[in-house]
Amino acid sequence: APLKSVFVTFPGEILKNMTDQEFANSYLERFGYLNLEERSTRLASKSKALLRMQRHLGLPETGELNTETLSAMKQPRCGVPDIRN
Amino acid sequence: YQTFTGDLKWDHNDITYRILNYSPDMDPSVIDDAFARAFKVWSEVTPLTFTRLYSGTADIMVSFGKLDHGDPYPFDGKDGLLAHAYPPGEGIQGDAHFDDDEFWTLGTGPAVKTRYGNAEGAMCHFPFLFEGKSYSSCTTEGRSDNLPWCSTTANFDTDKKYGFCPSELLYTFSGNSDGAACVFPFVFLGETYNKCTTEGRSDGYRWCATTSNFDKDKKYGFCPNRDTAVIGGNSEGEPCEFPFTFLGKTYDSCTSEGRGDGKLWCATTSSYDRDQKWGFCPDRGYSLFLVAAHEFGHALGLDHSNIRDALMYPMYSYEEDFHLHQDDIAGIQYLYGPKTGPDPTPPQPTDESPKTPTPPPTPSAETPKTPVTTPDTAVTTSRPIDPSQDACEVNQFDAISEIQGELHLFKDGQYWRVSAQRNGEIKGPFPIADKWPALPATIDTAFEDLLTKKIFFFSGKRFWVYHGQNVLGPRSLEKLGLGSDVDQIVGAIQRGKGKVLLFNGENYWRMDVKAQSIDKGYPRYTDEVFGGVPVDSHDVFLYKGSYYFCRDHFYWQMNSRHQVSRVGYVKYDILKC
Repeated sequence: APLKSVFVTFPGEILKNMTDQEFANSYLERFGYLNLEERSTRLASKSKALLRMQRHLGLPETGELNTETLSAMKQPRCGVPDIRN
Repeated sequence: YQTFTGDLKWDHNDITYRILNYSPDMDPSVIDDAFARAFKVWSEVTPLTFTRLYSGTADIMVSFGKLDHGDPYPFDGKDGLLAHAYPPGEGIQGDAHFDDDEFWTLGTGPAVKTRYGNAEGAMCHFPFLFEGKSYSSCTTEGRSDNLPWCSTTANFDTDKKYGFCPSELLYTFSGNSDGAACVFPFVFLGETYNKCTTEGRSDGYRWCATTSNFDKDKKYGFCPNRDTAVIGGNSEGEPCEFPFTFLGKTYDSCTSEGRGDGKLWCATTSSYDRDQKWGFCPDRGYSLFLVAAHEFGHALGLDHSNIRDALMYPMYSYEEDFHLHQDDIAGIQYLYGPKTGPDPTPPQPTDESPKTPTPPPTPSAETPKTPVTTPDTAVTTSRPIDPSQDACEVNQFDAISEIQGELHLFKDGQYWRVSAQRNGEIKGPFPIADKWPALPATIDTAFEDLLTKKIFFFSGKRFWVYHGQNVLGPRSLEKLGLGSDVDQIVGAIQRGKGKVLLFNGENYWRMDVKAQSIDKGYPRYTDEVFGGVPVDSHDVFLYKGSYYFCRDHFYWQMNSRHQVSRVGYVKYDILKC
């Protein structure tokens, strides 16, 4: 019978223990989709930022953090921001 | 496509780049080639040219680094962020950084260039057959010296073509040992090491001593990664150890067990549970060529595109037969225009070649012989400026010297003056014969004696001395005490009152101006005192307290402590073209 997977923290690895929401927020902020002024009105602005990101990267524009958007965020990429604040 | 705010771009088309360090993942020559091809992507569709510098400051400084690597944007370990670059400008602007926690390849797995053997440095061919067995990585099988090797064709048994794979037993890179192999064991801070180590470094790069005692000899180099080495983790550079145990279970190959991201890893000792030493297994890696071509796009002024197939799209994807997307072409040509003129051809004799008098240009020589057209526009253009009249069109001057407070630039019987006071305004050209009628058209060197205000001119094996309108000469260089083998003086630097240094290639002499003779103890070697400047400089002069050594259209500026303080363009930095 297959064993149940056990996840371990590997020494020396940069800890990336973030939830998908936290990861998405940091992505949107890092690459310029969520700008500083919008941080105070988080919910509405996050949807706007997701829309902006989806449009910019040619993804279906839903304004929601769906699987396709999350997967795009996890793709290897260039570190230069997409949108400049 | 997008450009950066304000359409940031270089104000010149002859861009320079410098590779500051190398990744251990590929042979330095493969990395050099990947960067050169990445620049070529852009030079093929624009008038831009890219020249590699080996010292000093280049427009685009290229480097590898990990995590915090000296700028405000740290990398993030394997995968995720691959690289970043800055838009054109001074300082860090224009520079490109590559995350060395990535596995850099040509996009399809380890790119292993061989050395020695009989394959003339060809790449390994994986898989290959050796004694009927298939190998997908370099092997030490069949050898007693433990050197990894590979076949460079699919079948060693039939073709017998092979070379040696990267190994610290074969060579190191960078450091100060000219690529010498590691010496094991070696001593570092009193400890003995039997393999490459990251001890003593904060950047995680593996190094070794190239003599048995680093503490004594200080000779070292960086260790190349073997193709079987793990990436990242806490055992960078070590090979997987099979079988290994993990949570009590034995593994004979890389596994993704224990991870939520599906990445394959292995232990580098026989027991992960005991030693906790691990790393990611080599995968296809990221194409350094493709990532570099993208980053250089930023360094030239392109921002991210939202066209998924464009090179400037922010996400990485591997493309086997790379072609620059029309969106990228449109973007870069918006900034720099399309490529004009023919492809480079072997150099032809031009006005740059011999330093001999040339006849004045004739009307037919000034007129472009064939109209310059571009495929896109088919518009005929002509050069509005006569190159023989514009100092900004001169690539290499015969001589440059500060005379009577103004920089004088000599070329083919003419000279220009640049005022240091009046914002660098260029005046001229003026015929040399009008002011110094005794001189020939080609001047190799000129300098003004700070004490007597006499002006010395050198051309070939002769020199002249002007004092106001009075002239002495021509006299032979031998009269100064220079050997008959000295065919010209290419530069002069005033050294205090009454002394001047005269340069010719590897040698320089000190001349006593009053006695008009060379001091004893000369010639001396230029690079012993003026380290870091080209020994084949064709112009050497003193200007605003700094020494300038020129080669082609570049200059190396050196301060009075003999440190190179800047490398730049004569045209843009000195003439302000």
